[in-house]
Amino acid sequence: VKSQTTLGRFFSLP
Amino acid sequence: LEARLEQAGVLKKVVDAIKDLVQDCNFDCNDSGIALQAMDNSHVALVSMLLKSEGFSPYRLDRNVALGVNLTSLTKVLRCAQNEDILTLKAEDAPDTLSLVFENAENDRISEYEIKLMDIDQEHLGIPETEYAAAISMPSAEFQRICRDLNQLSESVAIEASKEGVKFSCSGDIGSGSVTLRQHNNVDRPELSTKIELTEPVALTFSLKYLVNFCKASALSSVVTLSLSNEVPLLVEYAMGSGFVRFYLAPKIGE
Repeated sequence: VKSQTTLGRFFSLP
Repeated sequence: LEARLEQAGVLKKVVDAIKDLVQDCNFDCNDSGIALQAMDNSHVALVSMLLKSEGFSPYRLDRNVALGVNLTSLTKVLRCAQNEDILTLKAEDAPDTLSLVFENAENDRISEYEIKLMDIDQEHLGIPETEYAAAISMPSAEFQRICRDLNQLSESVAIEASKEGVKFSCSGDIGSGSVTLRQHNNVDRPELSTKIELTEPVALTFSLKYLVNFCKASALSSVVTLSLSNEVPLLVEYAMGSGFVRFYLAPKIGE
């Protein structure tokens, strides 16, 4: 089973 | 700001492509042009758009300005423009409103609209420069058809790129399906070619709901480029004459 990740895991907040 | 666009249709298509993903967003106007970056509410997808200043004639800007726009409102006003109309965007230095002027090519009709702007506190994500393991360019209509077809069977699609080609596959309650594209070069109509650049094989899974949504940008470009690396977000890019619409989609990952 695969679960949906969010972009915050890969892209950084300034 | 005063920015004149030869074809209102360009902005109409851009807004159509993103309005179902994001509702309120800033159009950031600076010397390079008009840019937008926004995530959807779930923080799974992000759209990044640039209309380069060279695409406008003239493009005049006294100081950088962020135009906070509700895209539903903007869509309503843009419906009042013909695709072939000349569109001029105007805003003051600290604007409450954005003015849109549509003129037909014959220069005997001028329509003037204003929409109210809002303050939007938007966090911009830093998107790292990525050397993708695979870059696939294909007809945008083909990608749209694949996403719609597979979405009938499943919520998710596995995209596998290898030397043999790129395979889109899914499985759901009623069964399973897959589409495999091989690299081919159409000499007469290059926009119908499929190109696969690969440094290593890639296999990733994505939600089809978002991909189907991204495909609303197909009207912007006959070619779409998918850039993938294992365990990072997918980049889906529609290039325009002087600008782009890029979508990023976070993958589904096994625990």
